[in-house]
This record gives sequence, structure tokens and C-alpha cells, in this order.
Amino acid sequence: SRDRLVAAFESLQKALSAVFPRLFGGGRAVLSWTDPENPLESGIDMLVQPPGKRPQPLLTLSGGERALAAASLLFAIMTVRPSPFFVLDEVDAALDEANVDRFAQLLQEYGKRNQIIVITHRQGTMERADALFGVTMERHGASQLVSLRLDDALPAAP
Amino acid sequence: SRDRLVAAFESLQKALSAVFPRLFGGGRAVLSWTDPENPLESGIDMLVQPPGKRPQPLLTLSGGERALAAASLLFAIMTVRPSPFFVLDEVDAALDEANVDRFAQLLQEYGKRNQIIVITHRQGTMERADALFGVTMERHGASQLVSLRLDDALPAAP
Amino acid sequence: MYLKSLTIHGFKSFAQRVELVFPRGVTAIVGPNGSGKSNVSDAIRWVLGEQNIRSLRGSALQDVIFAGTDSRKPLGMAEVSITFDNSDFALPLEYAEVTITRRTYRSGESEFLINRTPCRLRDIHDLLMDSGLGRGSLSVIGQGEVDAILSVRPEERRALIEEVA
Amino acid sequence: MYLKSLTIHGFKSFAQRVELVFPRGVTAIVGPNGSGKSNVSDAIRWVLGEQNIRSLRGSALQDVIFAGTDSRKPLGMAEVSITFDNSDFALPLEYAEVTITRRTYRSGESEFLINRTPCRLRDIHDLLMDSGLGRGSLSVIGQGEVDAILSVRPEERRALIEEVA
Ligand SMILES: Nc1ncnc2c1ncn2[C@@H]1O[C@H](COP(=O)(O)OP(=O)(O)OP(=O)(O)O)[C@@H](O)[C@H]1O
Ligand SMILES: Nc1ncnc2c1ncn2[C@@H]1O[C@H](COP(=O)(O)OP(=O)(O)OP(=O)(O)O)[C@@H](O)[C@H]1O
Ligand SMILES: [Mg+2]
Ligand SMILES: [Mg+2]
Repeated sequence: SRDRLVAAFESLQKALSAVFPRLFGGGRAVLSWTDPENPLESGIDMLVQPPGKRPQPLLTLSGGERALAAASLLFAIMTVRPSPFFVLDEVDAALDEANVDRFAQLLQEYGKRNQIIVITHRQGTMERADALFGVTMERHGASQLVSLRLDDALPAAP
Repeated sequence: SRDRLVAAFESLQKALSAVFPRLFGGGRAVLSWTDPENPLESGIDMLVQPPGKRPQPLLTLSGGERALAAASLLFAIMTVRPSPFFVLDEVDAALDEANVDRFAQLLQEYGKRNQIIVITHRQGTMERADALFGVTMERHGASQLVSLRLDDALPAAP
Repeated sequence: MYLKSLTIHGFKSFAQRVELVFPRGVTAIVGPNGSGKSNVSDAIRWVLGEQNIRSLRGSALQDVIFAGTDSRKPLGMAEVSITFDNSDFALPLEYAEVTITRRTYRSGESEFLINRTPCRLRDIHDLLMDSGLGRGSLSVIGQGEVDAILSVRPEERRALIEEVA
Repeated sequence: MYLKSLTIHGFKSFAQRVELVFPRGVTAIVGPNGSGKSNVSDAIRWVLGEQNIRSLRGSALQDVIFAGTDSRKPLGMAEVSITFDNSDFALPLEYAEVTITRRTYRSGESEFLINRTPCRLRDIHDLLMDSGLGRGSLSVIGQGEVDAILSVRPEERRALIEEVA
């Protein structure tokens, strides 16, 4: 129904407003109806304003900014529509070191109320996980599972 | 003409056979004509065999294996068809640490005969560049260029 | 309702049976390129009823069955089981623990089970409908798909909100 | 023939004029997310005659002109110049150094120059035709495009070989 849809839109916007500036270190994201008179048929636009920049359409964001904006939408969805679990496969691949740290920080916080499985190569993300599973390929091409402690997974310190 | 096409195919295959096992630490890649009788109309298939695995179609490769296979094709093209320069924008994003090192090693070697501009967040790649340019965004959203020494670009050692 | 464990045997590169027991909170899966991490996320999508083989990086149904390597023969079956704690009865079943199993054979046959009782794929879809794990939910974001969340067209984004409503 | 330098002014996020002088060998461009690295690679594609605005992440021609920020006014023009050493005369011109310049104004007008002499876009395409930098060449691999090199259809891969022939 229309009222539920409008209420869901508002709660998603609220959750997004809470998480976006924490991921980007400032700025904001705004959702808007393409046809506000008729939410049941309307589309939804998303405008993103990274800190220090003007609001801009998603198309002109950089690769890392897009990944971070998508992560903020996912965290917002986790708030308003919890699911038994979430699987995120290398969503941090395009992020620079500072953004990986912010992402991993939020992951840890949202992991308190949601179960999150994250596949990653980034050290910042591994460090904040509650548990680590290592997957390796033996010599003859079959996958095996090893339970890891964090020290095993991190490249040897320089 | 047909002869030139066949000769180009053979030299690309030869260049690929040289670089692929060095990138993957073994294995091979094979190019084949979809219609060998008629090269002028035929397509070209690529079969990839990562070390310890069976030859497999590109579709079933993992994200990192695809990026590495694509890099091997690019390096092979650099050998047979030099271009005044190449620009590679974050082609190493999906690679694990060991593959970044192999990629950066080959980049350094192919950089001796080709001019290569590489955009990257990976430390292994930065370390093997001949020169580093840093791009930053000032507080008011305009890009600036700084010339960097390697120590500036690397995250502080743990 | 939360995820307790996942068992994979014969699915893609998992020739040997593996079991992942998940703690609450954040679990990181790590490992070299090509080792089988995304195959775990494919196994989760598959056992929850995914029917589009292309979104599992295959072209035929049998592509999910272990195809063999230099020193291991191909297997004849792929099986994945996923177990949830259902003590809050979020899933409309009388059980405090619910296990969904999916099998497929080289012959092309498929089997679906809920708590070891054979059922149809439809039953699994119905079971998961309101759980947040149904089709179209964003609970599994595959490799390279993070960008796609942003680039859906505005009408599709409304479906996102409807999912949330 | 090799690349000597690139000058960018008013193109995308480069409100101030910057010049990159390239050594031979490998140059790495690094910096935080959103700082302007891919805009450099877009500038190279653009000055070499790229006409498809969508492959430059824009929707209108003017999207490449610096659009302004909280504390800087938008600019009226974008200009990029690329300079090659041509002492081996690989480019069919009498000059030992060749500079290609492209400008576009908010009014929608465009200008192209070779060594400061006005020319048409067609002249730039003709000049670069056999240099390996022409259309369809793989000399610029944009962000997220590495996968696309592999997934072209077999017929398209033949075009790759033809380019090499
Ligand atoms: N049916 C199958 N039988 C055997 N092996 C398979 C099968 N399907 C896929 N594989 C193997 O799984 C590998 C890919 O695994 P996966 O995509 O999970 O890697 P990954 O750990 O996610 O790597 P990356 O870090 O590069 O993303 C392929 O190299 C392939 O050999
Ligand atoms: N016409 C324009 N005027 C002003 N700024 C622009 C314009 N077009 C793009 N930008 C800015 O450029 C930024 C994107 O830059 P770019 O894609 O080069 O980042 P990047 O350094 O490659 O980042 P990443 O590491 O995330 O890939 C956008 O955030 C946008 O603000
Ligand atoms: Mg993967
Ligand atoms: Mg970029």
C-alpha cells in the first residue's frame, strides 16, 4: 500500500543519512521519488555528495566512490530490513586504504546486529572480523577449508 | 590478407605462451580458431589452464584469474604490436598479494620496451614503478598533482 | 533466525565435504585467487533456490558438479545443505532448527529437502518468501556486483523499497 | 615514437592547469578514491579523439568541463594537450615533436589542433590510424574494463588479431 511504501522510503533515507557520512568521512546521500505524486508507480533517484564536492549523479562518481555509496545503501538496508545473513563478495576491492578502514569499522558495528559473511583480500577488513575461514586449493585442484587465526592470514609484516 | 592474419595469430600465441606461465606461476593459455578453414571470417577462442587445474573456458575462472588472464593477453599484445604507450586503470584490483607481485614483476620487465602508465592502489605495483605521480583532491574539490617519492605513497609500515 | 552452518560436497571445486560453522557477527573468508571463495557464495545462492545457472557462472546445470582435475575423477553429484536456527520461528515451520538441502546428479535429476524431508523447489521458494532471503533480495552480493546495486534504473530502485516495506 | 607529456586544464576535476611529464618505463598514478586518477585516463582518451561521451562517464559533451564546487566557479572551457616524441617519424608528419590539443567550450564548440595548427577531428583520427592508438586499440584500459578484454565474443577477438597483423 502507498502508506507503507512511503514509510519504508523514509526509514531507508533516515538509515542512509546516518551511515553515509560515517563511511565517506562527511557528505550525504539523498533519495528522491522521480514522480512524488504517485509513489506506487514512481522510480527512486539517488544523489550523492562526497565531502567537499557538489551533489552529483551516480554516473560521475569514481570507482571507489561508487563502491562506498553502494556499501552505504547496503548498510542502510540492513538497518531497515534485517535479513538472517548477508554475503558480500569483495565489495571492498576498489577502496583505498582509508576507505577500507572506515568500511571495516562500519562492518564491525553492523555485524553486531546482523550476521555478515565477507569475502575479501584486504587486510583492514580481515582484521575486524570475528572469525576467519581460509580457503585453499590443494595441488590437485580441489578446495579445502582451514580455520585461521588472524596472524596466518596477514602478509608477513615488512 | 589471410597469410598476415595467420602469422599474427601465431605470434600472439607465442607471446602468450611466454608470459602466461610467468604470471600464473605455471599453466598455459591456448588460442584457437572457431573455424580453422576460414580464418578471415573465423572467431578466436581462448582456453586457460591455471596451474594444477584442467583447461577451462573463461566463464568459469575466478575474478582474480580472469584479471590475470587478461593481463597476460595485454602483455602478449605489447610484444607483438607495440603501441607508443599503454594506460592500465586498476587492472590489479582483484589480485591477491602473490599475484600482485608477479604482475608487478612482469610490468617492470615489459616497461623496459613499452611506456606504461598504471593507476593503482596496490603497494606491490607502486614499488616497481619508475616514477610516481600523486593525485589529490584539495578541500574545495579540484584535483592537484604532486610528484612523489615511493615512501610518501606507501602506508606507514605497521 | 540466523545462519548456523553450511555443508558443501561435490559442488564446484569442493570435491571433499567441507562444513563451515558460522559464529554470530562478521565472518571473513580469505584465500588466494581461484581457491574457491566465490564458490562458497555460489553454493549459498544455489541451495536457497537460484535457478539462473548463468548467475552461478555456468552454462549448463551440471556445471556445478565437481568436474575433476589432473588427479581427481569427476564426481556424480553436488550437494549443499544450509542450517538455520529457527527458535524464533521466523520461518513458518514447527522446527527450532531448519536445514535446507539441494542435490543435483549428472543425470540431470535434482532433489530438494527441508529437514531431510523431500520437497519441491517451489516449497523452498515459499518457505523463504518473507524471510529476506527470497528472490530479488540483496542478501548475497556476488563478486563484481557491488556496482550493479547503484546502477539499477529508478523504477527498479522502487522494488528495493517495496522489499523493505 | 613515445609519450612525453600531458597537460590538462579545465577537464573534469582539473580546475587548475596540471602537466605530467612522463619518463620512459612505468609511471604509477596513485591517490585516494575520487581524487582524479581515472580523469587522467579519460583526458588521454578524449584528446586522442574519443567521441562516445558515455565511455567518458558523462551524458552530455559539456560534462567534461570543470563543473565547479562549493568554493570554485565552473569553468567555460576544457583543454587537454598530449605531446609525443616523433623523432622516428612514426607519425606521418615532418615534426620531431607532435602535440595534439583538444578544446571544448560551454557553448558546445570544439577545437582540435596539431602542433598549434587548427584541424578537424578527422585529421586526428587519420594521424593516429596506424600508430596503435587508433580506435579499437587496447592502449587505454579503463577502470573495471580489464574483464571486458576477455569477454569479447570470438568474432571480436579476430579483430584483435587483425589489429596486430
Ligand atoms: N564444476 C567445477 N569443478 C571443479 N572446479 C570448478 C568447478 N567450477 C569452478 N571450479 C573452479 O573454481 C575456481 C574458481 O573459484 P572461485 O571463483 O571461487 O575463486 P575465488 O577464491 O573466488 O578467487 P578470486 O579471489 O580470484 O575471486 C576455478 O578456477 C575453477 O577451476
Ligand atoms: N566535470 C567535472 N567537474 C568537476 N569535477 C568532476 C567532473 N567530472 C568528474 N568530476 C569529479 O571527479 C571525481 C572522480 O574522479 P576519478 O574517477 O578520476 O577518481 P579516481 O581517482 O579514479 O578514484 P578511484 O580510486 O575511486 O577510482 C568525481 O568524484 C567528481 O567529483
Ligand atoms: Mg572470487
Ligand atoms: Mg578510478
